[in-house]
Amino acid sequence: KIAENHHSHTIEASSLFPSTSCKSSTKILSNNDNKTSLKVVHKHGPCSKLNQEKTIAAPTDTEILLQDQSRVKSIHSRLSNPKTSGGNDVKVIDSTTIPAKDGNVIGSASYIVTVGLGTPQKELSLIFDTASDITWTQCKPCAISCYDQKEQIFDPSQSTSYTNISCSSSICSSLTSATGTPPGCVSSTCVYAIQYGDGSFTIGFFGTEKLTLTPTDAFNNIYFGCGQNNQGLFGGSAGILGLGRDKLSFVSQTAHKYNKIFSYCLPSSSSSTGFLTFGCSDTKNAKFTPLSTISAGFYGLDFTGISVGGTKLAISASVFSTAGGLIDSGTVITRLPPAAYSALRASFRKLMSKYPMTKALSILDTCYDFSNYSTISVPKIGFFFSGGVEVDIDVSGVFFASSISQVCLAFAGNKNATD
Amino acid sequence: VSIFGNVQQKTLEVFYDGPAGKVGFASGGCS
Repeated sequence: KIAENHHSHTIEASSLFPSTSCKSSTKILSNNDNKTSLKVVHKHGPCSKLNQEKTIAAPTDTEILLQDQSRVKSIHSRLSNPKTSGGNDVKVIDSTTIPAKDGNVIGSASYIVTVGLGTPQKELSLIFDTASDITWTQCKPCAISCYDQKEQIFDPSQSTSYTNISCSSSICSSLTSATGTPPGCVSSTCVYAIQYGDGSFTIGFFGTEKLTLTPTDAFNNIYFGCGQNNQGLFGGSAGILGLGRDKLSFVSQTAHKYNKIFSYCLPSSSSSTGFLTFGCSDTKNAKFTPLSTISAGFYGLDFTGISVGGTKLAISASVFSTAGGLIDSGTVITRLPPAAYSALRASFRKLMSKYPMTKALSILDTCYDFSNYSTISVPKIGFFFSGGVEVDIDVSGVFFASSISQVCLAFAGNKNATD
Repeated sequence: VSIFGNVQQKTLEVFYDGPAGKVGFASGGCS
């Protein structure tokens, strides 16, 4: 960033792209009795060990946006079909058939943290996801299928702290609300199944294991999925760390220590690092908005307005309240009601009219060709949430840059006002 | 629904406080 005034950022055009080497955050990750921090990296950037040797191909920009749209569709589906309704029993282990009555979400969720699992502990890189409830990893012997992952696949038979959950256990029954799929039973062992909105899935044994965040913060008997049939778009990660609101989520299971309080910072680019902290952090500079009640499964957020270039847009409050809102660590592109997106787009295009536009990129329809510019001036974008909270988006959150000749406004409209 | 996605969350520290039922944002959270 070269300069900033009240209403715009001036940046070098080259800063829209990550560098080829990793630059760690300058923020010191301090751990104490009340909190524990993990480093957050982008799955496909130079800071990720999943990216070393590039044996697992990163998705293209178009693929990322298509996967993101699948994730959004599955969120809409989950909101209109709450997961408590149950369904047909699941075919397990011997089949890949599981009900697709709703969808959990995965899409292109792309930020990972590394945790330790088992005794002795094995390091595993898991996608952290505030819209997932169950934590799971691929497990040997991969009875049906495992996708390629960078780290060694977890082998419960080599861990002294692994235990299977019995089918008759009440915790087994609670999988229905956490996964949307009733549990199965094989040789008295509880079997979980999760189908994601993009068709990816994991099926396996439900067990408990020791999960280690840091040398001083380890948790015995964390419920998790030990996947024996895993297929889909997990990008070389070992599975998912579920940070949702269900009682089986990692956040709920560690409530005795962290009281369901956590925070994270996602880095400005895939060549830098952020953090995920469990427990109390310094919140003196934070602005808080109430969690809305849109759904028990998501972290609801009430949008009330948008500003562009220092001017609050004329958008009726009912435009946002009609369908409500939520915050998600895994959805890439912010989705807005059609009327709100139209107003944002019109204002942004007007303030960016000196720059040549170019063709759309998938769901992104406001794209620029900055080939002939070394610096660009970008209007600031702010969001208003209930309680009068205004949050200015960082300049790194304005664009989705595919190439210097195709840099797109990183927002999209929902199809319907009621989505 | 509107969804506040992860591109827009970059460099913000996002706080989740379950018991208090609130979500918070602080600028410049990564550095």
